[in-house]
Parts: sequence; structure tokens; C-alpha cells
Amino acid sequence: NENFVGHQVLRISAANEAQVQKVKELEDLEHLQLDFWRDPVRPGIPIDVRVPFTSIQSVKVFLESHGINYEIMIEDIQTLLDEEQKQMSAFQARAL
Amino acid sequence: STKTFNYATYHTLDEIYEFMDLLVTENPQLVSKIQIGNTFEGRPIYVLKFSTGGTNRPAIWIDTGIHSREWVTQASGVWFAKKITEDYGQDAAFTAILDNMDIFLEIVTNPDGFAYTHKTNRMWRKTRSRTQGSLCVGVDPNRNWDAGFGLAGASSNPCSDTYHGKFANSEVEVKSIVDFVTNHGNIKAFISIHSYSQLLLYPYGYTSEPAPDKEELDQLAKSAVTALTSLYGTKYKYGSIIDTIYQASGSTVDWTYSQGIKYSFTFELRDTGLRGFLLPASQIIPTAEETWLALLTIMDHTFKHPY
Repeated sequence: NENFVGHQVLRISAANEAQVQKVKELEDLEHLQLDFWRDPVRPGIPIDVRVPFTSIQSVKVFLESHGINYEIMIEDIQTLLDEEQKQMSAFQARAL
Repeated sequence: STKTFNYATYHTLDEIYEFMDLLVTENPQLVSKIQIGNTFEGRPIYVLKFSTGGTNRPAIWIDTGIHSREWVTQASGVWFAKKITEDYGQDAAFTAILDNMDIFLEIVTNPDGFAYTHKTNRMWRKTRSRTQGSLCVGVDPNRNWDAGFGLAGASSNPCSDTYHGKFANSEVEVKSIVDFVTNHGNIKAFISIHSYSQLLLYPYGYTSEPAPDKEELDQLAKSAVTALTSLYGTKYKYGSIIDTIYQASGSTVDWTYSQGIKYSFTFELRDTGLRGFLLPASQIIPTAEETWLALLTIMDHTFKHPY
């Protein structure tokens, strides 16, 4: 199974159309390997993006340098995946 | 049995297929399993048919899991299947619907992708088809339909998560539904269920042209969302795809609407706790319960407004 240790999901709040466009620029940078869970659409609609560990620093610097607000929605994806797997295995063990 | 089946946990593809067989065995008069095709990797694609008789009755189609990582949708689909068998003959309004209409429920609409989320990459969304000339895999099955195919609102890059594919219906998972719907010819409502962001959407996605039935669809969406929110207070927005979220071309409900299926809707189910696609299993049943109230509203309206 692919490992998502250190991957974070950022919830970005674009205040205006210019900021939405800025975030869209990020979308085109394939080397960042961003996974948009909720696409940049228009101001006021949250943008959720999964950021691999290797890209986190540069993405946060980019957002902060453009004054774009964000919060960390998920600190570490792998922690939630481990939780999900544990829950499923516990069920399967009981079922067996 | 489906009585001891655990609806409050996520299941693998095999467990869901086993559940389907159990449900059919326990309800042979009401439920049958139809194979509508095989996936790119050769897995069977199953649809559950709920029917109380007649031939080619007007029908309602519900599908979940077209985007494989949206696990709460397949899990809700399993719950809906059980709910249908429990409520028929118990709930008067629902019994009236099923006494006059059939329901088709495709729980795992993207089996290859779903198996891949369990085995390899939990974040996988697309199909697992191969694109000649590219190292990237998969097509977004919600951009592959023949409605505004390839227009703005999808990507022509095979590595993108919204890659529309080489041509409309290139994905066998999509083509199988297209053929089924076309051959059936009497489907009156088509509901495709995604997650997340708590939205109820109707056509169009590929154009800002209002759908001819926009007024009625908007009213029905409002009623359905009101019913959904009444249970646990989960807040939904509703509207056309392009107005409410973004331009999306080649989408399922734009095609079904273009086929004359007036009541074409897309759900984006919950996340209420900032978990996105990783919704805790503890939220499966409440999500399914609230969504069912919205589905009932749409099914009841479809039944009472034949066309």
C-alpha cells in the first residue's frame, strides 16, 4: 500500500479571484504532486489539497508569500489511514 | 446474513459482492443481481435490481462509488440495498413507489479503482485503464460521458485526476451503464452519488445554459435537501453543477439528462468533520440515513410525476 506519511491536507481560503487564480497556478506544477480534494473554484468556497511531505514547505511559503490563508485540515494522512485500517481489521477479526 | 452484516465499517470489494449475493438469496422475490459488463481488469460489474413484478416498468437508477476513493458512498449503497428490502411492505410511501417502479442500484461503479484503493493507493479516484503513450493510468469516469465531452471542465492530460479519456465512453465501466440505460429505455430518475462537500447538483455541468427543467429540478433539490438536513442538521447546498461548484464536462448526469431522464442528480455526501474522503466509519450509517431521506423525496416525486 502506498505510504502517505507526512502528507497533509490544507484547507485554503481564497479571499478573492486573484488568489483563486494563484492557487490554480499551483495546480499546474506537476512536480509538486498536489491532489486537489476540492478544486479552486471561486472566493468563499474552501479549497482542500493533499500535499506530499516533500512539497509542504514550498506550498506553504507560496501561500504565505501571497497572503493566502490556509489551515491544516489533516495533519498526517497516514495516521488516519492507519486508524481506518485498524478499524476494518478489528471488524474482520470479530467477524472471523 | 445481511442481518449480521456490519454496516458501520468499510468493506472490501469481495465483502460487498458477497453481501449482494446474501441479499439476493434472502429476498429472491424482490432482489436480483444483473451483470452489466466487466471492468478493464476483468472484474464483473454488478447492478442490483429491486422489482415487485411487471416488465420494463419505469425505473430509478442509483449508483455509488464511481470515484473509488469516496468510500462512504459504496458503504451507503450497501446500506440503501438493505433498507429497500426492510422498508418494502413496511413503509407505505416507499411500498407504493416499489409497487409501481423498479430500482436499479450499482454499489461499486468502479470496481478496479475500488480494489486498488484497498490494495495499493487509498487516494485513487479514476479507473485503472491504460492510456497508450502514457505512463499514467486511469480515466476520470465522471468526465468520460458523451455530454460536452472534452470541453472545458476536464483534462486532456492522462496524468490528471480529471482526465477525460481518449473518447467518450472509452471506459468500459461507463459504456456498460450507457448500454444498460439505453437498452432499458424507461429510466425516469438517475442519481449518481459522490463525496464529499455536501451538495445536491443537477445539470448542467458543461454549459451555463439553464436546463429546460431547471425550475422543477431546483424545487425538488430544495425539498430533498430539507429532508436530508432534518435528520442530523447536515447542511447541504444545491443547484446546477456549473453554478454550484465548477464547470465539469463529460459528466454522468449531463448525459443522462440529455437522454431525457429528467430527474438527474449528483450527490456529494458529507464530510462534517474536516476528514474529506477519510470519513470515519462511525459516520457511515448517519450519512446513509440522512441521504436516504433525500433519495425518498426524489423517488416519491418521480413516482408522482410520471412523464
